[in-house]
Formats: sequence, C-alpha cells, structure tokens
Amino acid sequence: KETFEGHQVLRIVPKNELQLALLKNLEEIVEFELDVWMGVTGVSYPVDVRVPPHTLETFKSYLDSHDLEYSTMIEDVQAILDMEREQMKSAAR
Amino acid sequence: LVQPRNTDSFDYANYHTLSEIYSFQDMLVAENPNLVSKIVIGQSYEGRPLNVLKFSTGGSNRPAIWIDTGIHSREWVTQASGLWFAKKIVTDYGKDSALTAILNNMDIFLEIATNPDGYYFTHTSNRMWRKTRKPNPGNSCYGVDPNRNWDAGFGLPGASTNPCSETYHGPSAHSESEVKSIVDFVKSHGNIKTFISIHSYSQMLLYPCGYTTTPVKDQAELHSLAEKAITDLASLYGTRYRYGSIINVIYQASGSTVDWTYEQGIKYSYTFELRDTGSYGFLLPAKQIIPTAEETWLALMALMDHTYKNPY
Repeated sequence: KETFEGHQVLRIVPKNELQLALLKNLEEIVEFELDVWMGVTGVSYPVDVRVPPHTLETFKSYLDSHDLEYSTMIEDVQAILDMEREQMKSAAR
Repeated sequence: LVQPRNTDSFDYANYHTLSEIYSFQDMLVAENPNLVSKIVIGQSYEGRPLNVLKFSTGGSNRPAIWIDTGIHSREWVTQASGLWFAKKIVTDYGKDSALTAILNNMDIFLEIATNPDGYYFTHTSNRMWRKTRKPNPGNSCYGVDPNRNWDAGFGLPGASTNPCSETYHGPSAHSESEVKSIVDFVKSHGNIKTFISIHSYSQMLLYPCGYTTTPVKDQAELHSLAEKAITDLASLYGTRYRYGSIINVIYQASGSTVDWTYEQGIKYSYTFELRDTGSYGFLLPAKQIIPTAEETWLALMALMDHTYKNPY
C-alpha cells in the first residue's frame, strides 16, 4: 500500500498575473512530481499542491525564487491518513 | 465487525468501503420496494457493477433528475454525501411537500460510486487515487480523468495529453466505461432535465462551459438559479460558495461532464465542489460528512424544485 510519509500540501497564493501564469504550468513541471489538489483559479485565490518529500526543498526554492507566497496546509499527509484509518476501524467495531 | 442490519442503523457519519456502499444500496431497495430500485448501467473496467438508484413513484419515462457522486474517487465526502442523500430522499418523501411534489412527477437517479475501481483503490492501495484504473497501453501510468473524458471540447486545452497526469483526458472521448455507461444511459433515457455531478473540494457551484468562454444560451437562468442554490446552502452553516461558469470561476477544463450533458439538451447541468474546511482539502474529517451533506441537500432541493416548476 502506498504511503505518504513526509508529503506536504502547500497552499500558494498568486499575487499577480505573472505568478498566476507560473502556477498554471506547475503540473507540467514533471520533476517536482506534484499532485495539484486545487488548481489555479485567479489572482489571490489559493492553489493547493501535494509535494513528495524528495522534491520538497527544490520546490520550495522554486517558489521562493519566484516570490510566490506559500504556507503549509498539511505538514504530513500520512498522519492524516492514519487518523482517518483509525477512525474508520473504530467506527466499524 | 458489526454490519448494519438496515439503513436506519447505517453509520452516515463515517466513511465506508465499496462493499458497504453496495450493501447499503441493496438494503435501501429492499426496505423501500415501492420507491427505490437499483439499475446496473454498466461495468467498470475491473468488472464492478455501476449501480444507479432510481427513486420513482410510478409512471413511464418521467422527466428525471440525475445526481452522481464520486467520479473522482479520492473525494470521499462525495460518496458519503450520496449515501446520506439516498436515505434523505426515502425519509422525506411523503413528509416534505417540495420533495414529495417532485417525486410525484419526476424520477431521481443517484449514482453513488461513479468510479468504483478508483474508490476501491483508494481503500486498498492509494488513498490519493482520483482517476479510473484502466491501463494505458505503452505507458506505465494507469487511468484517465473521468471528468476530462466527455465528448465536449474533448482534447482541447484544459486537459492533459500525458497519461501520468491527474487530468489525462484518455485516448478518445468516452473511452472509459464509467463515462460511456452514463452517456448510453442518458441518451437512452432521453428525458433527463437536470444533471448534477458532485465533486469536492473548494466550495463552488458551476455550470457550463469549461472549454470555451462563449456563454451558453441559458447562462442568465443558470446563474440566477446557482445564486439561489448557494444562498440556500449557506443558510444552514454559513458555508460560502462561489458560482458561475466553469471557465470563468475555475479554469479552462475540456471534456467535462456537464458540458456534455448541456450539449445533449439538459439545460440544468451543474457541478458542485463541496466544502473545504481550509485544513485538509478532500481529506475531510468524517465529522464533516453530515454537515456537508445537509447543506448540499438544500442546494440540491433548490435545483430540483426549480426544474420541477420550470418544465421545458
């Protein structure tokens, strides 16, 4: 079973049209191995992407280098999945 | 493990496996034989039945409302809401005057597990799985985005040509049996008046089009009805939705479900993106299921009631 230890979900908010255009191409940058959870909508609207741990630093550097503001929405995806699984198991008992 | 003996003891406040969803459907049919029946409209790629619950008080080929949940398998709150909607329909029929009037004149079709292979895969192998599970010849990546696989602007910008992408449109329109089965059903029925496809998350209610900025001819009515629906939705917990055409509110998306249904003549074609707590995305905690379903139901009622009162 595939697990997601150390995967983070980052919330990025584009401030202008230039940043918006950069974010629109995110999914095509295959080396980051991103999973776009919530896609680009418009300036000031958040974009959520899941980033695997081995590309996290590179991706964050990419965001910094383009002055793209971001916050960490989920610190560790697997921790949430473990909670979800426990909840389902206990509900089924 | 304790299996629920009937749909009253079913735990609507928790997520369920595919087999539990299938069992629920059979229980609901058995308990309400004069109102609910199960139609199998096809098979998934891996051979699972594509079950649709039909809520009908009689008549023949009545005008109908279609609702589907879970075409993107990882959006578990949608399948969970579908279960709640199914129970709500049988509970409220005969008690709620608006729903009773609708069901006395129209049928409701509800597909709860629209992408069963993907849903099973999210429980067994990869919780993040969103697409179908059909292999792509010559490529190691599986699956197609079933919301980019419809014959409406198929293959235009707004879908990926890369089988490894989450928005891969597939080799051809309706290549996925999960999509083709709905296409065949909608065409053979011929009298579906409202089509609602439910996704999560990001709190939006959207209408066609996704592949072109040209407004559809019913835009004004669809827009004002969307406003009414999201106002009703917000009346319960204050959840605020955005609304508008797909391309204007989200982004260019080609080959999407409701663009195809609208082009088939189903005027009231809408797609939902259910609530986002701002913390977990589509990994919504189970305690959010019932509030999500409750508020969404108000919007669904607005859409269904408008359809009933505005025949075309």
